[in-house]
Amino acid sequence: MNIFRLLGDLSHLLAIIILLLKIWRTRSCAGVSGKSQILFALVFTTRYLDLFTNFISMYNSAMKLIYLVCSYATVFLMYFKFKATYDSNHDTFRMEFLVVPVGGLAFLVNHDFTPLEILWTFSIYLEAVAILPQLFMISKTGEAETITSHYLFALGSYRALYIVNWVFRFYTEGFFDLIAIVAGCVQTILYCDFFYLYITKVLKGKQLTLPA
Amino acid sequence: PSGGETHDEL
Repeated sequence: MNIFRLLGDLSHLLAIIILLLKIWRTRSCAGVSGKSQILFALVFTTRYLDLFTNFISMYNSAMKLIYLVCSYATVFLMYFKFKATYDSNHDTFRMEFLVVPVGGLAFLVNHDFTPLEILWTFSIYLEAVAILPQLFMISKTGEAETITSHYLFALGSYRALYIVNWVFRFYTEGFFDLIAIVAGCVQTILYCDFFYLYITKVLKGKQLTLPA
Repeated sequence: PSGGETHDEL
């Protein structure tokens, strides 16, 4: 464990908590893409299947459980409890356009052709593009609530910090996982224009609006 | 080693 990975995990946890609290306290999921949340729940499910078979540490197991519980709780709130506030008219990205190619790629490019490893690879590739429905929704509505932009900033920062962690681990342990690194770079690049808008607008107290 | 068999990252 290194500080970059720890900060990355905390940033990820912060993002998940921000979103869950936003939906719970405002009793509304306006502006949030339910499809992205379903994809994130799928990412955690396919990545943490080894939760009970491969014990790494208390921290690792606890975080996996928290991510799983929070992601399913978010999906539940969006599609059941606060379904009336779910903006399905703007959340129209076709998830199958992501899941099918990612599933195929996971079969072709992986470290080990075993079910668990292919599912892990699938989760890594899927996580890289899982935010697209959310970014697409914001581009359609042309704006995002400030709390949603904080959520996205924390979520984007988590994988950016992981990239620093991978550089650190390469130089200190000689460890590198090319699949995670390439997918992590793609994932972080997808946030770039959002990062620009966040830093130039939200941090100056303005509403996050996309140029029409 | 690239991509260890056990993935120790979240």
